[in-house]
Order: sequence, then structure tokens, then C-alpha cells
Amino acid sequence: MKKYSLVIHGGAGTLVKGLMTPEKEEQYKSALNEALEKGYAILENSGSAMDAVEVAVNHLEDSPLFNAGKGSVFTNDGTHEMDAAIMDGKTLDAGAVSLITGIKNPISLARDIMEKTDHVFLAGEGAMRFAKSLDYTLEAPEYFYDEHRYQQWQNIKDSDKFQLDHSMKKEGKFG
Amino acid sequence: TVGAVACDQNGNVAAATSTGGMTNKRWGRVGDSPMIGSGTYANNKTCAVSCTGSGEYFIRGVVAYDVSCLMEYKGMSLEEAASEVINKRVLEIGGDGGLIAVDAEGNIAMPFNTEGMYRAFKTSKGEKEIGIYR
Repeated sequence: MKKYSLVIHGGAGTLVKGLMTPEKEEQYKSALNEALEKGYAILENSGSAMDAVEVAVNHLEDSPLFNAGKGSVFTNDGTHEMDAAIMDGKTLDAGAVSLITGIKNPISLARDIMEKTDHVFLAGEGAMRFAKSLDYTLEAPEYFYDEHRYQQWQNIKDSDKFQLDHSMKKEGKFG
Repeated sequence: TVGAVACDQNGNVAAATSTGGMTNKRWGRVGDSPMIGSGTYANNKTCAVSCTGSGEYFIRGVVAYDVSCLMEYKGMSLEEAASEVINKRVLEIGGDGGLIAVDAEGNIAMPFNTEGMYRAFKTSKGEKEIGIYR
């Protein structure tokens, strides 16, 4: 039997040992492990790579620890704007969505765009209308509230800076 | 940003990336994650890739597709191509971040040029790892 594998990530940045308590570190590792095992179980049961990556990302989106779905960071307006993309290596089909709000699992919407439209990429208000046409429920802003993310935003909200989810402040760049 | 790449029992690969963007972002700023070829790419002939980091550099470097091209046109291995892109080409334009990748043989790569990256993998050969720091 061919070797099969699953790899996941939860973001990169200034993750320096000692900046996080052992308890927090354990929370992150446990969340990564859960997403990994859920996705891997699909591969183990002869499921597709597409299903495995969607399930693994759904789990990471449902955790407040990572900057996606529930744990998304705050924009300058104090809202949450999410993006996602998925691609099938067998068919080279792809689905992508950007600048959406209130959607619990953006990666599933990206897959619906791939499978239920003739497009690859939908964005903003139009993408929201497409989601509603598929009866996606919109979560209230409270669902996306996270104290740690809120404080990250408060620290820089009156500046022109923007910041990676796991990094120190980044000088704002204007082209 | 979160992501996953997989190679299934039939040798098919897939990639998925999802993100909330950057803290305090404005003006409808969009990063690499939803851009096919920059933050997310999959091709059975080469690999599946999901990126994370300062998206502007991954857009300009067309990073995910770059890994696939180095494999397809220069015959690099997954490991070589992924490392070349993250530790050389992206770094040269000032980009910080990392990527995860898998090829149709089930090989994996997780290079990053920052202090850390939340990452994990599991293979049918019994290999498993969960990491945060370098």
C-alpha cells in the first residue's frame, strides 16, 4: 500500500520558548493533536485527501487558539474578515473565498465554491450572498470574540501598524 | 492562519488554508491564503502546499506554486524545493513565515524561517510529530 500522510499548521511567527506557560503550550499541542487525528482517521479509512484536509482545518477553525474561524484576529474596524482556499491535486480544481464575516468554517465555503459554482474565487458581499443561498448560518460577533485577540488589537488599533497573529508588532507598510 | 496538506491511499494530494488575516488590517487587505498558487496549491504531479506568514511576501513570491515548479522543472525533491523557497527565495525579499507540504509519495516538509510554527504530521509508516518551536 502507498504511504499516506497528513500535515497541519497553526501559523508561524515569533514563537519563542518561555514566552508561553507550560499550560498554554499543552493547550496548543492538544488542539493540534485533535485536528491531526481527526483528519488522519479519514485517510486511514480510505477517505480522500480533500476530505482529510477539510476536516483537519475545520477543527483548527473551531479552536480559539488559532487565527482562523473562531480565533480570527480583529480588523482595524473591530470586525473579523476571513479568507480560505482549497485545491484538489488530482483534478486541479480549486475553491477560494475572501473578506467574509460570520462564517464558522470558511474552508467548507471555499469547497462549496469549488464544487457548486463554475468559479474559483468569490469575495466580500457576493460571497456572503452565495453562502446564504446555501443556508450557511451566520455566527454572532460574540462567537468570534477572544480576549487575547482583542488585547492584541487594542495594543495597535490607533496606529497604522498591522500584526501577524503570532508575532510582535509589524511596521505598517504603504506602497 | 491554519492549513493542512494530505496524500491519501490512492496517491492523491490536496491542500487547504484558512485565516483571519492580520490584526488591525484595514482597506479590505487580503493575504496569500486564499490565492491559489501563493498560499495554497495542489498538483498530484508534484505536491500540495499550505503557507503561513506575512502574506504580502508569499503573494509576490507566488510561493506555493514556486515549490511545485522547482520539483517539476528542476527535479528538486519536496524537501529541497520547500527549503529553497522558505529559507532562500522568500527570505531574500524579506518574507517571514513557513509552509507545510506533501508529495504523492507521502513525503512531507515543514520549513519555516521564523522562531516557531505550530505544526504536526502523521504518516502510515508510524511517524508522528507535534511541534511549536524551532
